[in-house]
Parts: sequence; structure tokens; C-alpha cells
Amino acid sequence: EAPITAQGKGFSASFDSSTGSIQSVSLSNGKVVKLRQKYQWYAGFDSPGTPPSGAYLFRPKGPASGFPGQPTYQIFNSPDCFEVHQNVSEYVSQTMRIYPDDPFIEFDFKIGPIPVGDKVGKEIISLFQTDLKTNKVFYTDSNGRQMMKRVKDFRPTWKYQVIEPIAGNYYPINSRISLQDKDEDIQLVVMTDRSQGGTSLNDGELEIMLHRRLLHDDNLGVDEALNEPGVDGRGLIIRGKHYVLISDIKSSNILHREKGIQLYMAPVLAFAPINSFDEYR
Amino acid sequence: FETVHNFHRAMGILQHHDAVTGTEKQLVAFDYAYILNDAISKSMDLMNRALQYISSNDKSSKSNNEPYYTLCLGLNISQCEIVESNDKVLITLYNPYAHEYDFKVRLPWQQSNYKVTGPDGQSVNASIIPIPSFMQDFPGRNSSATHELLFKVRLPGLGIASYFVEKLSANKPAPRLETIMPLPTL
Repeated sequence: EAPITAQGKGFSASFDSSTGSIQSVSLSNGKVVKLRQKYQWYAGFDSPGTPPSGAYLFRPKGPASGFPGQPTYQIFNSPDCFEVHQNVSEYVSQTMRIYPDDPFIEFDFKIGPIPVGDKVGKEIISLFQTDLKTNKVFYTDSNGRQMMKRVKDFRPTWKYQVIEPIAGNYYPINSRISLQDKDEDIQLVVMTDRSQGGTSLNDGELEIMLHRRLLHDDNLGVDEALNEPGVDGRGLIIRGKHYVLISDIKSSNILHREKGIQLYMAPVLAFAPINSFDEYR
Repeated sequence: FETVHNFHRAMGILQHHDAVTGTEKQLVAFDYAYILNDAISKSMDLMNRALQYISSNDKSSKSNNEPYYTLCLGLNISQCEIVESNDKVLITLYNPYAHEYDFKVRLPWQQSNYKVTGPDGQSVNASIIPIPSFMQDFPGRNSSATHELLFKVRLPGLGIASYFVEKLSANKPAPRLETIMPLPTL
């Protein structure tokens, strides 16, 4: 029942001992940021006659739902790495990873196959919740270069009318999305390993769309539903990573740019059987 | 140039916005992977010549016991046939990043003992960490590894470094792993 904590570079994270989920991040400058992360899902819009959710169209029927029950977990702690292996549902699981010399927390997720036996298309998101005061503002990158300022329910170039309260606030994420609390001088950055979409619907929150399986053609060109059978006919399974950084704004901007380049330029590993390393050396 | 041309062709095709964003149909995704994999497999001779040229200090000699490298393209799902079927493996890493890079290497591993040796001949600390059960049965993964050997390498900017990983049959590694289980929930 003791709080479970892990030490990263410049921060320590604490985990909820009943679910294994992250609870807060304590920075080396003494600040403590509440950080929760969970998976949720949107039901795709499907009433006949109106544009449904589909390959080109993101149109959730309503707010996101959670997964029933409580995640189960196991933690493996070694001097080189702290890992939480967490099962959220029969098709959502993740490993949270903290290295002692790395300022980022790695979320290594596996989603799918998404069950659609209930005839409901589903879109799975990862939701990060903090106590940061962000005043409806968040940032997404443009091609991994400049960070674009986004404001909820707002467009800088025209008078925006809220028709799709959720989809209308989704923006493309090429490599990262972030929130800033200027008063507290704290920034949350979530880096992705591929292009995804995301938003901040509530203050201090970020959500990123991870996987979708929909049952209707949105009549925008693909001529079929986003319902791939996958290798074994049960649907697609995806695996990916998010790298999460909570830090003061200035150092965060340095760290996430460096990480972005490092992720993009990961080393190439080549393997060869060999008898004597000394001879090779 | 013929080999590099394969890459040019593959990357030319993968300029399509679907390939860049992953929005292609699954069968197209398989085709993209096939095209790229084909280019990679045809480039192995070129890559080996380059690595041998860089790593041998006598450019003119053609010693015939140069290691012949392959890639493990399934490393992201903890699958690497060479590591799993050989007791002594040389790993040479190329760092395309222009700065020194501390990189975490994870290799599919059983629970056998290990010895990792760095480029300077010193042994390198490592940990053996279980692969989560939900990652072991990933579709398409054909590996019996249940753990990963994790160690950190330090790579020079725009450079290469070689590490040597050896399975030791001697007794089990000293446990460097603490396992925390949740309290049984009522």
C-alpha cells in the first residue's frame, strides 16, 4: 500500500497502487503536477441519412466513454528501467516506462482488435488529464516544425460556429501536442510516433485518437467502411508509443525538440554472429 | 548505385500522403511494407561493405572473416532471429544523429545469463525485463522470447559503435529486477 514511485531524469512519478495508473509527477524544482492517463472510446455516428463517422469523417455520437472495471497491472523495477504492464480491457493494454536518465515517460500501447459485435463503431483515444490552467489553449505541431496555437471553439480567420463540439476541435498532430500553464511555468508535451489527431476539450486535458473501427461508408470516396479485417479476420491491432514530458516551459521546448529529432533519427542496429569479439576489436 | 536506386524507387512510392500518414487501406500498407522491405534486403551487401570499410582500419586488406550483418526488422515486437539463435552476437549501431546519442537497446531474450561488452572492451550493465504477455502474442510475431535484455549504448555523433552480447550458460543472472504486484482487490 506504499505509494509506488519511479525516478526519471528531473522528475519522479507516482502511481496508483490499485490500478497501476499514473497519478502525479513531481519536478526537481519542487512543483507537483497531477497527471492522470486513461483510455476512452467514442461511438461513431451512425443514424441513416446523416453523414456517419467513417474513413474521412470523424463524427462521434456523443462524449467519450470509459472502459468498465479497473485495470490490472504488474510493475517491474530494475536499476535500468521502471515498467508498469497494465491491462485496461481485453483489447486495450499498455506499458508505461521510465528510464532513470530520460526526462520522458513512455506509453507503449497496444489497441485492438476493436470489437464491433454490438454494431457500434468505436474510436479509441488516450486521455491525459492534469491540473494545469490552460484557458482553452493548446498547441499542435505543423510538420514537426512550428507549434500552432489552437483555441477551443475558435478559429482565428473566421467567426466559428460550434456544430461538432468534439470533432470541430480536433487538429492534426504530426509529432507532438502540448499544453502550457504560463502562471505555473509548466508545460505538458505528448510526442507521438506517427501522425495522429488530437485536441484539448477541457482545461488541462489532452486527448489523442489512437485507433478507429467504423461500420459505415462516409460516402467521401473510399466506398467502404473503415472496418479492415486484419490478418486473422478479427480486425486490426495497432501498437505505438507516446512520449510524455512535464517540465518548465523553457527546458521543455529544448527537450521535446531534441527528442523529436532523436526519435526521427533513431540508430540503425545491424547484427552478426561472431566468435571472438577481441579479434574483431 | 543500383542498390541505392532500389531505395530511391521505394521512397519515391512512399512519398504518397497515405504512406506518410498511415491512412492507406491495410492491403496497401502491406504493399508499402513489402516494397520497402524488398529494397532493404537488396541493400544488405552494400551495407555490409560500408560497415566493413568503416570498421576495418586496414582499408586494403580483404580479410575473409569479416562479420556479415543483417537487420532485425521485427525488433519493435521483440523478435530477432539472429539474437535468438546465436550465443555470441556482434551488434554494430550506426547513429545518423549529429550528436552523441544515449540509446536503449532491447533484445529478445530468454532468462539465460548474459555478458555485454562495449567498444572499449569493458562490460556493460544490463537488465532482463519480462515482455508483457499482451505483447508476446502479437499477430505475426514468431519469437519464443519472453524477456528483453536491456542495456544502454552511447553512440558518437554520425558514427558507429559495436557491442558484443553473449549468452552465458552459467547460473542465472543475479536478480536485478524487483516485481511489484497489486494488492488483491476485495
